Amino acid sequence: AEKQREISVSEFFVKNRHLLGFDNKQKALLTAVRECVDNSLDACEEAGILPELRIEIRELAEERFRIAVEDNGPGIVKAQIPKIFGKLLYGSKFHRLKQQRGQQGIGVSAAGMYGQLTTGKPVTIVSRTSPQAAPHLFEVTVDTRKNQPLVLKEEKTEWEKAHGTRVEIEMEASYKKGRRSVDDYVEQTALSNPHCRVLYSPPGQETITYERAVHELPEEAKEIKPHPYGVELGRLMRMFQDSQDRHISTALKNDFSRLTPKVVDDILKIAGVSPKARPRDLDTPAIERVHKAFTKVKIMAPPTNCLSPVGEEALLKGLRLRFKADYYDAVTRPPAVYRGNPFQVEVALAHGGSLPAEELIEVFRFANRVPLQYQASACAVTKAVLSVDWRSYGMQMSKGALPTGPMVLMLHIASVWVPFTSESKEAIAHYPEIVKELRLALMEVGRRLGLHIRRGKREAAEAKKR
Amino acid sequence: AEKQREISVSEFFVKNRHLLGFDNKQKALLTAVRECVDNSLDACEEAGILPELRIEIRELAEERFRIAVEDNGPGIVKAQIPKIFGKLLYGSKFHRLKQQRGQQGIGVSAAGMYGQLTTGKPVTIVSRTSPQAAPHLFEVTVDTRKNQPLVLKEEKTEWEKAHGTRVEIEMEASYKKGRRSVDDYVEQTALSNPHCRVLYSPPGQETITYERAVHELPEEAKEIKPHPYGVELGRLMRMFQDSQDRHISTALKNDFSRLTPKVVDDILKIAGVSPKARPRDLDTPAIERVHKAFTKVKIMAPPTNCLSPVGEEALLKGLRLRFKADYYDAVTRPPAVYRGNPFQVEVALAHGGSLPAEELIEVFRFANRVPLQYQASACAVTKAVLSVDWRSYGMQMSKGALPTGPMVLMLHIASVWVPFTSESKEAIAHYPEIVKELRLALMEVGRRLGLHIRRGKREAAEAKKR
Ligand SMILES: Nc1ncnc2c1ncn2[C@@H]1O[C@H](COP(=O)(O)OP(=O)(O)OP(=O)(O)O)[C@@H](O)[C@H]1O
Ligand SMILES: Nc1ncnc2c1ncn2[C@@H]1O[C@H](COP(=O)(O)OP(=O)(O)OP(=O)(O)O)[C@@H](O)[C@H]1O
Ligand SMILES: [Mg+2]
Ligand SMILES: [Mg+2]
Repeated sequence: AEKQREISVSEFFVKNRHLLGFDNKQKALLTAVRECVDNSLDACEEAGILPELRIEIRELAEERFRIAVEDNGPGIVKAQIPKIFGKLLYGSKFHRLKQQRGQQGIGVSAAGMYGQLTTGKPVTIVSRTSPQAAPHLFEVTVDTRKNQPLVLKEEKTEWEKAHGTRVEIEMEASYKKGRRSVDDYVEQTALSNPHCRVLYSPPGQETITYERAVHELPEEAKEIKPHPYGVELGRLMRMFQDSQDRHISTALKNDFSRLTPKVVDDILKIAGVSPKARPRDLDTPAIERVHKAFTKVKIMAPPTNCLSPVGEEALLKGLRLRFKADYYDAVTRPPAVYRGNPFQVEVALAHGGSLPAEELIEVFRFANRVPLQYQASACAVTKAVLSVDWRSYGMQMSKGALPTGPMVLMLHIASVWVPFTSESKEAIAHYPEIVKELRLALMEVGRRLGLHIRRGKREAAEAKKR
Repeated sequence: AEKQREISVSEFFVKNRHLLGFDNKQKALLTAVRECVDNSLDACEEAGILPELRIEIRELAEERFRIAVEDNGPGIVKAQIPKIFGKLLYGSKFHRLKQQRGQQGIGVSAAGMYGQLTTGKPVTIVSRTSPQAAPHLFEVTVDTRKNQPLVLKEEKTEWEKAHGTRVEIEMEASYKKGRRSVDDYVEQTALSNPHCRVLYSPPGQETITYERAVHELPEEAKEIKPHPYGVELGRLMRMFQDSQDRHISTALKNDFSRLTPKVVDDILKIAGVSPKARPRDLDTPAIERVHKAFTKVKIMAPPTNCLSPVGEEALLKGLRLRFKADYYDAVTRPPAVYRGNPFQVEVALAHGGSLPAEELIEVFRFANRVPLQYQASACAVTKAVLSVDWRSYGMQMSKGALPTGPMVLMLHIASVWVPFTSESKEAIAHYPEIVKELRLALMEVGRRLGLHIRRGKREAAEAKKR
């Protein structure tokens, strides 16, 4: 009987801004820029536009910055601007299974909310959907008590761009150079998105231009239905309840990826359910039998076109550009599934050369092409690297630590839904299927590295004899 | 203009059940039991009742369990039962600053939702608020599309208890013994809550009874107002906007902890704001000046009565019961503040004796008296332990790994709001103030350990000479 109350999503996340990646001032700058850049790249790619991004960071006072991210994307219709920027859990990417950088409907509203929390200032948005449409300027804040947008300003404006979006946020932040800096993030982003042109203006410095290295968009990942493997019973029950199909056989074919008519027949036979049964009328025991039958038939792996891996060639090229090693290797695993979600793991490795031999190895992590700069210790990627016995491949490794040696590892997970350890999207959750795939990829390149290291030692030993 | 949609909290957390601690079957069992036990302990302590808990885990089929947690607490009024169990972000603990195990309004609804997701079964609740009131039985599910409860059953029932609550959840889970098992959790919980009597029935085994070791409740932590240190500008603006006080001087005294009339006068003088100004009428520049002035005056540390640390004596006693070492030490730091939230760090250490000398040290973590069993690598506690140079205290330590040696560390953080790395409440977020306090506590016991180890080596060396 105590004061039981509803808690709004925005109230919850103000109190928990560390869950969104805003735990300290240096990270806040990086997270805000990343959320805006991710949105711009997603929007351009979805609209079939070669992205051109402008990223500006101005220092207004000590620890007070104004960031601006501008793109040449499709723009946002004015009716949607308030909710997109002023409401958490609102967006276009959550309800479909498609590999994109964004997925939660939180990112940019969270960045704006952090700006508002630390400076009281609204987010400023300028957007235009076509040369015929007028550009609009908005100033939006989040009413954190109700998770609703408050529009402080809305007006037509002048803008030289034909279409696109510009987002400005004033916030308390800290700008540092070097490792995990926003400079490093912008550079890594430009390198891993060679189809994008980036004009980057760091505080008090000349604009740096990263020109396009390729002039076509990467193959766009297709949206798909969930794969049956790993879908929970309760989710299946929900899908059948919501299904408009008259027959369960049609529902299964339509609602899932890789359920061919033959496989659907087998499933329903094993489950003892008529193909003509109406999905909404099935009782729980019948749905349980269908759910069990999923695991008793052979279902094809998901189609590769729903994922957009970087590819071994591009991974090797990226490694060679950044590191002077004497051995390079890469592997892209075939698609796998966890909880109905297709995913794909890739690993690239560089060894020897001018890499420091007495240091712990460096591990670079990416998810859906976005570099992960924080929470390495929480990440499934790190867990997988630590779980491999690198000594069996000829490297030094103390208990409980990364191996020591002249090596760089780059790991990428592509998925229609990346399971992160928190809403800040900084580290990968430890789903067993994902850790398993990471280990398989690591052991594959590890074995080949082992051969290389052994061969190197043999040759060194023979050279010594002569 | 793509399909922009609102995402319900429950939909979001179904897709992200790993954020709630339900990523795999073994963890799911532990998380569900923990969320129910936490609620029972909080409820009993708040109502001034010496807790008696019954924890039952029945195996219905392979990987299918029915858990039940029953308490002798104050019970829940029937009007509130649907929302408490069928709606996420609904509870009595979020909006007040008081040290309790629960804080988010998510825990038990998440456990029920996971049960429903994996078995389709509702949560069953029996509750009674007094011998005069009739016990009520409910079966509740979460309508995940709308984050609303669905009551499948509601009826008066018979129950021998005078008051209390019984929660039953059927779920897919896995029961393992040993490290991080639910048996281990129940034992640790009984040990760290000596005022609680626990009857524990593991699957297919005899009931284990943990009798009370003490017969009074621990000192209850007082609810407080936020401390000014670390409160963000936007939060201050919100507080003034919502304030019913006619004068800012009254608002400051009432809305914050440790703002005495003298300190309030100083703050307003420095800020150039009249004590009679109405909080709602202050403009942003004025509030910014007040916000800056907070950092220019000396404000007392928070009162100790808003935190309930375990205490050095109880920590040492707990260590001595569990480990046969030859050296024990403990320290409880004074209260500190991060983001307006008082918190307190305690560390206990055991060394030597029969602890294994060639293993990495063991680290036990607690938050608000709840053992944290997972995500050690993500935790600020682990980060703090790794950041201390244990070699300077005479221990072995490889780069990037925990120290090696016959040592156990137990760390506890008590706070009015514990910042966790995700909604599963498994690891502590890395707020700089918290990591700093952890390090200070660790270095304090580390230094004393160093003296002890050096003395031991000296004595061994002298003994050798003779
Ligand atoms: N620059 C942009 N151009 C076009 N559309 C955009 C742009 N930025 C955001 N949007 C739209 O606004 C929606 C909400 O963005 P937001 O960053 O809050 O969430 P998200 O990208 O869907 O998920 P996440 O929380 O993972 O970032 C997006 O789904 C997208 O449809
Ligand atoms: N056994 C119980 N006896 C009395 N009240 C209870 C009991 N269990 C839950 N409640 C009430 O239900 C509310 C919601 O519980 P829930 O576990 O969902 O959230 P919480 O405990 O507030 O926070 P958290 O998500 O951190 O656990 C609690 O705040 C408490 O008021
Ligand atoms: Mg986004
Ligand atoms: Mg709870």
